[in-house]
Amino acid sequence: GGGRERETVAAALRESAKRVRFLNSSSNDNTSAFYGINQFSHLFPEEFKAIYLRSIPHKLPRYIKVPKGKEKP
Amino acid sequence: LPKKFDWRDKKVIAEVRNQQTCGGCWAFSVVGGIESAYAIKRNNLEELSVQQVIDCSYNNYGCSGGSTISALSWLNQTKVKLVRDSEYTFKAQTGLCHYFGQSDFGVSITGFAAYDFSGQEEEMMRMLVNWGPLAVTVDAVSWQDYLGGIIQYHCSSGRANHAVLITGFDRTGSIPYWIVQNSWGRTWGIDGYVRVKIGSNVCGIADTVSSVFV
Repeated sequence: GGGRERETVAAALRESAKRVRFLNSSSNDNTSAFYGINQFSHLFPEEFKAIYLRSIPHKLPRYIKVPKGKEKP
Repeated sequence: LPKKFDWRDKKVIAEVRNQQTCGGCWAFSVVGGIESAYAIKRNNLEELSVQQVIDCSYNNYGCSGGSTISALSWLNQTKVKLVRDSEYTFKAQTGLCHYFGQSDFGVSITGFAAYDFSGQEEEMMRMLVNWGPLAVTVDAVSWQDYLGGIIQYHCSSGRANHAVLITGFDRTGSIPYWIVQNSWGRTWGIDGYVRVKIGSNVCGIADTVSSVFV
């Protein structure tokens, strides 16, 4: 891309690196999630959300456990 | 309940897909659940068309977004037969709905169950084992930077914005976790999968849970 596009990507990458440092600060053992640069790092969070996070929420009834032996087919 | 369970071990989970820049996660998660339900019942894993759901589920918005529950309601009401992925391939953009003759191969659903399992993840594990993989919604904002490990922090509930498929769980280690298939390709996360801690509704994973019957 052009110079301006490169600048935007660089800014998004800088923001990603900052975010990754914060997210990794809670990882205190080897099982915790770890974060880093991946295929989405060139996107600002708003761009990422606008492209990939498009699920519309839906409120559902709470699951009520049926006592054993009273299940319906 | 077993300590560890994964439907992948039974060869009823299709390969990780890539939604590319299409906001059709809701369709990927629902179709993944149908493929598995069909494979569990018929012992035959078929890749079904996500594009068909994206194009034809009129109560959703194609690649601009949608809801797993609306898609399941549409599939249940219309009894539409999902054709093979190879017949109706993924284009990463919303298109016109294609119709197929009754004689063509297809999988229709007979029903579905959808509940809020928050605070009842033990029951949710039981449902996964009894019913098959679970289509769920999550808050995936922090997943942008995920590389691996078990997500325990920085992932709150109540702001669902992404749909995925739970294929199993593992409670053998110190942190029990859900095994979750995503639709961002195999290069993301752990070969396209993510691990989410079980027990405190991390990422809102237990808020909108559905399972489909074929």
